[in-house]
Amino acid sequence: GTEKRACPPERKPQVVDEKLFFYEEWELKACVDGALLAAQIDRVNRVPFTYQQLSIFKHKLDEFYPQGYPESLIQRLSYFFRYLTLEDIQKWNVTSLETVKNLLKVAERKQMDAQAAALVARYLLGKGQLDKDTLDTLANIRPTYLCILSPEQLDSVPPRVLWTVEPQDLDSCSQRQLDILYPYARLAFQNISGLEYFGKIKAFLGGAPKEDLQAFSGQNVSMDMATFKKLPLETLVQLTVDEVQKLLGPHVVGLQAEENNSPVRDWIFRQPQEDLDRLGLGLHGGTPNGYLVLDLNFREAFS
Amino acid sequence: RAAETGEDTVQLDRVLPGTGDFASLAPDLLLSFSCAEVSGLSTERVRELAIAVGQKNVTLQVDQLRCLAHRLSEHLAPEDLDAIPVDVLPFLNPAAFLGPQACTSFLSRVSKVNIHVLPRKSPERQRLLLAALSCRGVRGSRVSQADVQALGNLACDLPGSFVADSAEALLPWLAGCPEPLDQDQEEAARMALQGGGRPYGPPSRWSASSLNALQGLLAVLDQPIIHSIPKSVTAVWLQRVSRSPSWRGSEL
Repeated sequence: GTEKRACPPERKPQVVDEKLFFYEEWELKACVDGALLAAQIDRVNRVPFTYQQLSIFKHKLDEFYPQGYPESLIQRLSYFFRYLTLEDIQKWNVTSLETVKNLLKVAERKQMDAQAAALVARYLLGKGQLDKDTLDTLANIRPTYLCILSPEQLDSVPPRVLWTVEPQDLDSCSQRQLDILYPYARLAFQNISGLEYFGKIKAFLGGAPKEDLQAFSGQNVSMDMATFKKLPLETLVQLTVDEVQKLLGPHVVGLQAEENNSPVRDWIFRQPQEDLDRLGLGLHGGTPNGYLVLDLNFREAFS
Repeated sequence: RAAETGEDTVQLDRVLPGTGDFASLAPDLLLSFSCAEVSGLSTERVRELAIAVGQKNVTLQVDQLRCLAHRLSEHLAPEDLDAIPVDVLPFLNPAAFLGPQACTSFLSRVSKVNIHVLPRKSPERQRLLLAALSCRGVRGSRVSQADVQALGNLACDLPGSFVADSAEALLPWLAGCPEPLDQDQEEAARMALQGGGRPYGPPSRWSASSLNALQGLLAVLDQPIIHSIPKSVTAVWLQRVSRSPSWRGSEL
């Protein structure tokens, strides 16, 4: 069954039309080539092909363009865009804002937020600028694209986009991006306070300075362990045991399970053991009473 | 940013708190409110703002709908549901409408609105579906035609087990759902169609009107099903639909 069968010459199509609907799976694989599909992608979109048939067509196009689809095809993809994956889109060069807008329209309300974000990312990589209309369209999709924007582009994102950010949306952001987003988010949420503010700013705390985290520790925010682990390491290790205890509230017991993992491990190393003992969680690895911590980065200077 | 949004924001900052009647504001101004501004309003003022938005038929962005709903869920009675914009409904917390009367009242409205503004697997959408099933008293994975009608757009999210156990009631509804079926639903639908049960019957007896009725389910057909349909029926039908883009229109 795995033997590759040759296309019977009379079954080789010259045009994409409804006759292909009746082709057996093997015939589609053997007879339809990527060049024909690329040239007549508009016809592919006109016939109500099944998911299985479309999947074969996509495979053919992928074979024909192993380095990614050319922009001339991307511009004409229309509905076929819905069958493309993130990996496909990440190979593209998109320079036309018109193309981006058309494909975003196709993607709209089709559960294609990730593809839409990837498309925008490819466009921006080519130094493309987003106009207000496109940014407004983007405001309706999950902002998973924030981490691919440059500092200047982050500055063009409407503040209301920040209200829809979920913590996982920023998982791939660099420290520099988080450092930019945090004060921007603070500004966006300046008119709310208390737990509502914390709920919103939580996603951005990977860029928070020590002073802000210290302030939260006095506000009964009960930070969850997932958020705590995303705090900037350099800032986190400067927090005292008392501050972390107040910051985590009832979630402080979560430190136990994370004792051997970064960043909790790094934080423990920097705390006096007697302070850790006071938590009653059996955390080990803090600085014993009366000892000093030498920064090994200075080892060469000593020698 | 200042050039693009600053003007509106400054204007709103000045206008929202001092406006006695939101209905007197121009639609453009209502369109540009931010979540921060909503957060600064009292619950009653949020309700007034929502009503004004509904009256002016203003189309809000998802984040605006979400924060309006968040504030409205705090104190909303079933009788208020008719006054607020329908787009806000999918974002309301169904837990605010417990009890047979309140949940039925909420479900009858939310089932008719476009829930596809919410991502399919979003907790909000799942919460709505679970609340709707519980409101209908559905146990297990069998739903009646009346249940499907009552669930409305929410029925598009019923998982494959429901499709398998309630094909007759559910398949015609799924055929019109605007989003593609997920894999689980797709496999269950294909099995049911192949099985030839009601409402479509065996593929060997399908006509052009059966194919028309299948709509979104057409994409899940596989080769064995395609070859079971009388070829003359499919060929004529395909020729007709390929020349008219209307099937794309209905998909959209």
